[in-house]
Amino acid sequence: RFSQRVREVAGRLLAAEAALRRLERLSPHGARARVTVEWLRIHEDSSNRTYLVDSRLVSLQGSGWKAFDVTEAVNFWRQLGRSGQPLLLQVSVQRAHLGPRASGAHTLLRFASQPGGHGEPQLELHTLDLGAYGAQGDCDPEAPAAEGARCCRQETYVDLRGMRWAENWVLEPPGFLAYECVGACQQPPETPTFRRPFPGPRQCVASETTSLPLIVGVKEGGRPRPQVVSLPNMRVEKCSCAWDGAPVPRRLGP
Amino acid sequence: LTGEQVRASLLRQLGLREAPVLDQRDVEGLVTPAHVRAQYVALLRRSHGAHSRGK
Repeated sequence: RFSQRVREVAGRLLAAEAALRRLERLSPHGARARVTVEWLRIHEDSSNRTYLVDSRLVSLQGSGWKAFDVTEAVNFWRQLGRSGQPLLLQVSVQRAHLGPRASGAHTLLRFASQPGGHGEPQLELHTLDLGAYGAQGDCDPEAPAAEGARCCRQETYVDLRGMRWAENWVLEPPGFLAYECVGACQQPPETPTFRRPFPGPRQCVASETTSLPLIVGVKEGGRPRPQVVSLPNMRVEKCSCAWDGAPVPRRLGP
Repeated sequence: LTGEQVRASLLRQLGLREAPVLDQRDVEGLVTPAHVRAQYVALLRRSHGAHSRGK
């Protein structure tokens, strides 16, 4: 299912009950199969390459929905949109432990049939318009964030000069703009046919960060010496609304 | 982000348990060599260009 702007995606696969009954006879208890989803990209010169999207072990005795996150593949595919190439996701199944029946693992795991389909894996795209559901960029410095205000990046100055532990130790910088993510995120409506694969609400989180370089004094042989240190993820560059653990769309190639 | 988080990250990066105590006299005459300052400026520039991605 598509909306005009594909932004967030949930992929679902279902193991059919009929296959599970057969597997119980064929497979020892605890047997698992590895289900791998790859993005198959065909280049202009007709050469092709596969990119791993998601891979996980699936219990052959289990049942229920298995969510595979294909967000990255869909985002990259969208960026190639002008080429008119369809999105090709390749699903392969292998037995977790190689044995005489390893090559036949794909026959042990079956996917739910769609009406009129033939047991192919299903791909459901759940999309959100980030114009309404995303973060709004930087907060208005003139207007303090009110309760329930939309997710934004707020300036926060960390003054190292005012901290006793930093005294005579941190030589540069005297302080820095760190920023923080504040505000609320609009929650998508839940429909009876769609159960979110990510638990909990969407939250306003730092989706891109940069490092903070410092010059500190380190003692060597009883005498101090200036040294450069880079602290990762100290400054927020971008805030986004995201489910815990879900990737935030970005413009990058594989 | 709090000062305590900066302190903890700094200690982790330098492999220290405690922040060193440096006297004012120790750092008063301390001059940052040109190559150290150049390294600092290069990292500052790079951090403005390259973002690492969180969740």
